[in-house]
Amino acid sequence: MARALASRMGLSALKRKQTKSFSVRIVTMDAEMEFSCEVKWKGKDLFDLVCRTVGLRESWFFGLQYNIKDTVAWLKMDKKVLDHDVCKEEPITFNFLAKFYPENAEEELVQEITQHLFFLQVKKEILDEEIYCPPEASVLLASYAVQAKYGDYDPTAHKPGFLAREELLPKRVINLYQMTPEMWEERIAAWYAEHRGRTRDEAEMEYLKIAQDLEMYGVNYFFIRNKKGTSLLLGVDALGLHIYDPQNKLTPKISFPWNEIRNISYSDKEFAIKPLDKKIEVFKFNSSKLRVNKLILQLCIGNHDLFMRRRRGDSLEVQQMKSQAREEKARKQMERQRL
Amino acid sequence: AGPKFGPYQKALREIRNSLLPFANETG
Repeated sequence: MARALASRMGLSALKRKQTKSFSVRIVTMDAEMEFSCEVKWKGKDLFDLVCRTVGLRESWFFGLQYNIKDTVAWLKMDKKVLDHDVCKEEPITFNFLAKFYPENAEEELVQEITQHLFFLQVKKEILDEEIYCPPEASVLLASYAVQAKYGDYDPTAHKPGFLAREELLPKRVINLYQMTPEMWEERIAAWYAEHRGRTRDEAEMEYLKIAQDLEMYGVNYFFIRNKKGTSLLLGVDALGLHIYDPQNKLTPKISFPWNEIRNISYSDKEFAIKPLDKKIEVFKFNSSKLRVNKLILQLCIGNHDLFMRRRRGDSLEVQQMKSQAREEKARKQMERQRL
Repeated sequence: AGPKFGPYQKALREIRNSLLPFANETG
């Protein structure tokens, strides 16, 4: 109660401020920045400012995330920034992160900055073990991450021990083997040497092409209970909705592809997935909180929208971006050959 | 979509085999 009151007082104090502005800190995967926002700004005003500052045009994959109690939420574009349930202590902090994932990174991520932000986010999720990654894929991914960071392998510059300070593998993977750090480095370096000639963005794209085949890539998981009260996990991703046994986040028990879903709705805590095929039973479940329901529905709407957009073909904006990216790539390749 | 890990399958198999002799018994 006291906290809620203090938070409300904080908000009214902020709104009373003569300058009519407040400061926000934006944390991206590779930078931190501070902005002064006007009190009347909506989520979209701040989001657009961040995208412009970062130089990102493929903004539809991203969002501004904030922490709320024990969960996360995303800033709504059409709602005032200060009307969100954010901690009002300045600077108000938001994480600029990918909210939606592409079905195919190579086809859909056009700009280098988009690919780079995805690469950094996915790499962190793998190293933090939020995405399960088998040992052999961890080693191959590490070798592409090293290529992206260090450029071509050069035995005269890259002496043994050059990777000693890098975090390259999930701890779980390291613990599965009786291998010294030197032995791991030797293996990663051997594969790194194979990637000669790959530019940073090519190596990062190879990384994403491998990572996107990992079962947990791009899936948002939520604890739910079915009508019988059984604990289950709901997964929301680019392809649809998936129901998992809580002991197995890799293989769904049932999947509902977006194009086979007629309607998704909730009232209070009860969620209902209505399949297109009327012969298939409506799947009803309860999530833990109303706030979680809102987040699930937001992710469903956004992912469904992107799913449909992909099947309609590229917009003019994306066609232009792709043609610019192709020209830029060709120019860089010419430059490299000349050198 | 093609087979899982499509063109990387050979590399992944090689890495898996090279790690095998060092696997913990509990692993």
